[in-house]
Amino acid sequence: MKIIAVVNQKGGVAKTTTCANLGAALAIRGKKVLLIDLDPQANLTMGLGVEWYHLEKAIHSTLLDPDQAPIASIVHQIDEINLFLAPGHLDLAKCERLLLPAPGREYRLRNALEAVDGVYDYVFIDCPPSLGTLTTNGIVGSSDLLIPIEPKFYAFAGMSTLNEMIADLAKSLRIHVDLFGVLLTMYERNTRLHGMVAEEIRERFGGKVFRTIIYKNVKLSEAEGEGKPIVLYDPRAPAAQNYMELAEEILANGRQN
Amino acid sequence: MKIIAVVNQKGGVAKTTTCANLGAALAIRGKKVLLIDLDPQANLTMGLGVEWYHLEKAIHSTLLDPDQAPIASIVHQIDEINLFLAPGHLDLAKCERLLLPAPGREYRLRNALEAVDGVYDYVFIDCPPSLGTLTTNGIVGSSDLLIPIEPKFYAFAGMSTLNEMIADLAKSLRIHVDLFGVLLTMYERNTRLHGMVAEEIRERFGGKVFRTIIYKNVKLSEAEGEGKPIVLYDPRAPAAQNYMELAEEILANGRQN
Ligand SMILES: Nc1ncnc2c1ncn2[C@@H]1O[C@H](COP(=O)(O)OP(=O)(O)OP(=O)(O)O)[C@@H](O)[C@H]1O
Ligand SMILES: Nc1ncnc2c1ncn2[C@@H]1O[C@H](COP(=O)(O)OP(=O)(O)OP(=O)(O)O)[C@@H](O)[C@H]1O
Ligand SMILES: [Mg+2]
Ligand SMILES: [Mg+2]
Repeated sequence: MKIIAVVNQKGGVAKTTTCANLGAALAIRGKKVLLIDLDPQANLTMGLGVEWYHLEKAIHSTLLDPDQAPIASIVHQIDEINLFLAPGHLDLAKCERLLLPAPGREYRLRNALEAVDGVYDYVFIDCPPSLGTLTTNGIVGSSDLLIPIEPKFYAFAGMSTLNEMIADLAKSLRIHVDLFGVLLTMYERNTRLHGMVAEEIRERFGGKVFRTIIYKNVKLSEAEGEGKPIVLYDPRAPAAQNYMELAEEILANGRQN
Repeated sequence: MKIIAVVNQKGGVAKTTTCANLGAALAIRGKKVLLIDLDPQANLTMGLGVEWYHLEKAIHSTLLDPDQAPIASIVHQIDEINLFLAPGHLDLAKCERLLLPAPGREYRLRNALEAVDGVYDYVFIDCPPSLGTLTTNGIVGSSDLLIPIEPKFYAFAGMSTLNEMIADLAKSLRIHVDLFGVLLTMYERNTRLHGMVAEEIRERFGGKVFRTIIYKNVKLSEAEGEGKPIVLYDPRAPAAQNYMELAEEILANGRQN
């Protein structure tokens, strides 16, 4: 079971969009996929048509009381495909605070995932735009990181900070996390800036950068408003094809390398 | 002295871009402007050409030890205009954690700002994409909120959450914060979605929505890479004109109402 934290502390770089749509694309290709929404803003949950404010239990319940709310008890199936969601919730914000004094607070998600080991082919963890306790749980709970990057100037500054955090975690908690891949997102073809920065990213990360690029496509925002993954909402949209292509690249490589 | 927190917990909606460029535009129009970078990612600081990693003291020093690092001691002037910056720093992330047990932790910035009362015409506080201790300090430290919104489907969901947080703060800390205005950002003219959501935003917030719209313009990302406000980097760029126009609207109205 491949557990992939989708992480980038910069806001609005398509972490959530990538979880929803890569997850859906892999499910359509016959894989069983679990998505975990670790963001108090619950965008992933809303974007898949699940109204978190009506839920009694969600992933925050699991983090605060794993015996009372194991992952299996909070999972929703999405649109009758092999895509499953452990929903986010505003109360995840309380989690950051409540978990702070608890020893082993970084392992809550990891421990909860052991109970579903082998149930899914892929697990994607949608992290919030910060490097706090929630994102730490995402990283510690995963075997690999997928980093979506919008090719702009501070992409690199952000990557150094993220790298340092992972190195610290690896040392202090003695965990091992690989880089699954770097995904260029929100790419606008005719923009010189994107081309320049994308080039630098490929130089720095080499074969770790997915060949597939996710191009800017307003259909993604429409799909999110409809509460559906783009691959179901509009399979012919360029963005749907990009995410299907990314799924193919991942399945072909076994892992991005 | 008008102290305005620029806030929206959603990532990548141009909070930082608005602080830098509205601040610079007002400075060019003769106002004395202080910008405060409350984000551990320090994008505002980098985007104005200040390398936070070389600084001994920054705004985190002020929050942790106001006597040792008053605001006046950390301020940098930007590009020789009447624009001043209290820089951000990665160590702001530690602040969230270190301040958590401290009583009155929400007032740190407010208290520090009292020492520069009347020194500036406008103070803009750039908040991170979250509703934690740093953003709380920004809101409690301000008299008004400016909310940049990218007109997409979850703009409203986000606004409800933000409103609830402010209502809670107002009640528990007995503070009063007005809505300075809602700013439509990253707006793409030929996008039907933006038009639809912008319409709904105007219906909901009425006269609080600035008449000025900030249209999508890649020049903003170029300016950020050069470490300059767009109004200095390329005054003829459409985005520079948008932000000058916004400054005029604010000066004409006294306050957005
Ligand atoms: N390729 C794309 N083309 C056009 N719009 C996109 C694309 N990818 C994402 N978006 C839109 O951009 C916005 C930000 O994307 P998203 O919410 O996935 O980013 P995020 O990194 O999860 O943000 P946050 O840091 O707030 O969690 C969303 O409204 C989404 O629909
Ligand atoms: N009107 C615009 N047109 C084009 N690009 C823009 C515009 N406004 C902002 N940007 C770019 O979009 C990116 C996100 O903007 P910005 O960093 O200001 O958002 P933010 O809300 O501060 O993000 P965060 O939540 O991460 O702090 C930046 O690279 C910026 O240069
Ligand atoms: Mg997200
Ligand atoms: Mg910002």
